[in-house]
Amino acid sequence: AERIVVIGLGRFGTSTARTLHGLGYEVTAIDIGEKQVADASGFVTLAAQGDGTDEDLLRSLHVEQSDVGIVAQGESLEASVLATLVLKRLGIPWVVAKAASDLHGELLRRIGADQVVFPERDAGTRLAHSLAVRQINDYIPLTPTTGVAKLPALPHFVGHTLAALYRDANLPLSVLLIRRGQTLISAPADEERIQVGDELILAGSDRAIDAFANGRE
Amino acid sequence: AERIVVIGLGRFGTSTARTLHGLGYEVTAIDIGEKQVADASGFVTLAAQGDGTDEDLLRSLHVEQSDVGIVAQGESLEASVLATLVLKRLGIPWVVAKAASDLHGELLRRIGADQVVFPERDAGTRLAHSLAVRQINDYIPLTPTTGVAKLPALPHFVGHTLAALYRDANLPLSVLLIRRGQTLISAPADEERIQVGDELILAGSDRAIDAFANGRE
Ligand SMILES: Nc1ncnc2c1ncn2[C@@H]1O[C@H](COP(=O)(O)OP(=O)(O)OP(=O)(O)O)[C@@H](O)[C@H]1O
Ligand SMILES: Nc1ncnc2c1ncn2[C@@H]1O[C@H](COP(=O)(O)OP(=O)(O)OP(=O)(O)O)[C@@H](O)[C@H]1O
Repeated sequence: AERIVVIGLGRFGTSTARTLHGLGYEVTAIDIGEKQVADASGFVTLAAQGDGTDEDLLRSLHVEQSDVGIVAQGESLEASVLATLVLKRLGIPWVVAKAASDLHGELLRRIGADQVVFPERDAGTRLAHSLAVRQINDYIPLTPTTGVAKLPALPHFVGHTLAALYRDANLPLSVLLIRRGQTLISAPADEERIQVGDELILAGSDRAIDAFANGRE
Repeated sequence: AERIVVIGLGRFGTSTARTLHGLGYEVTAIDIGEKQVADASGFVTLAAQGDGTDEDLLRSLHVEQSDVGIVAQGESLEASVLATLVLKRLGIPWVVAKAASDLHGELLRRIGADQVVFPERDAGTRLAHSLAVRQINDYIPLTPTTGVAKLPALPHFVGHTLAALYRDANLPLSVLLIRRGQTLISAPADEERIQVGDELILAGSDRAIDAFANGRE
């Protein structure tokens, strides 16, 4: 299995380590705090207490054999930047680092981070878009004004065909897929009737998705 | 315009307030720190310094006229829970609160939060899935093993038709949409040829998306 090292077990690092372990990866996790290490030992291959910027410690844990490194600390810029640098010096082919600001992200890229993530910033954008359409459960931006949204089958959808919903809405929008239980119906026909419990994946402008979901013209 | 109050201007609160302001909402932001309030005055309608759990302060800012309230503090459970309670007592119809753990989330729901978000946990899940397929830019989970992924047009896709890519991949997977510049091509025909700069929205099992993106059987 691919080997992944996660440095920093805050909310983000813990979630990443736990999900990777569930997907079958071999995960080594390092944190400076005793409690975080003790909690993690239940869902990673190896949990070690120590400083992620300490190259000797990382070598002693054979971290240089990892396929991916994840630097998941946010509060201290110094720890984040030094840990990223050390992982690249150890020769890890793909290093992901979490950034707290654009400037922090730029710094990480310049010292060799292969991917920079902004968990809180992205969550804020997603929430703001989903407030525009209260029913949206999830959203992938495509352009500044269009996106792909996941919507539950709302009461005024159930029992209607897609053709009827499109006619009512009269908007540039399309239902790309319907999830019905564990079945995925992609490119559904216009005659498909929406059932209770369906989930719809739509694409279109934010305004069109908003009007479609709220049953407005 | 709909009125929204945001309490707490950390990374998440700032991103939410900034995006909402950009979408045309009237945003009031409150933070206990002077610097956060000064920084926010450039991208919100009103920025005020003070304690989000102080009901008199919120009334003096006419917060009870808001359509949505967002509690964006994470470190202190007490501040998060009390601010959520105060917003519901003021009669705000939709209150979103950020939670740092499942238990915190449950507590918020029981005292009346209409929506609970877990920015760091969700970002960890998304990152873990995207590491399975390095090229995934974004991901919406559909079932525990399937999802919708956004992928750039990879070098081995460009110039090929979807039919050829499906034949090579031989997997249960479908391309729901292609974004080409500002144009969205939904339910693309099999003869559609992928161009440089396209972005693909795919649906299928994680394993199928992984094999498709990495050009493996
Ligand atoms: N030098 C270091 N080496 C290893 N672990 C560290 C180091 N510095 C901090 N940590 C750990 O990293 C974790 C997350 O760090 P921090 O609090 O800086 O980030 P955060 O952005 O608040 O995290 P999150 O939002 O994911 O909860 C903490 O558990 C902390 O103990
Ligand atoms: N009682 C309060 N009233 C108003 N603002 C507050 C209060 N307590 C904390 N804040 C502010 O909320 C912001 C975010 O708080 P906190 O650090 O608790 O959360 P966080 O989860 O680390 O944030 P993020 O991950 O979004 O950066 C900070 O700017 C802080 O000044």
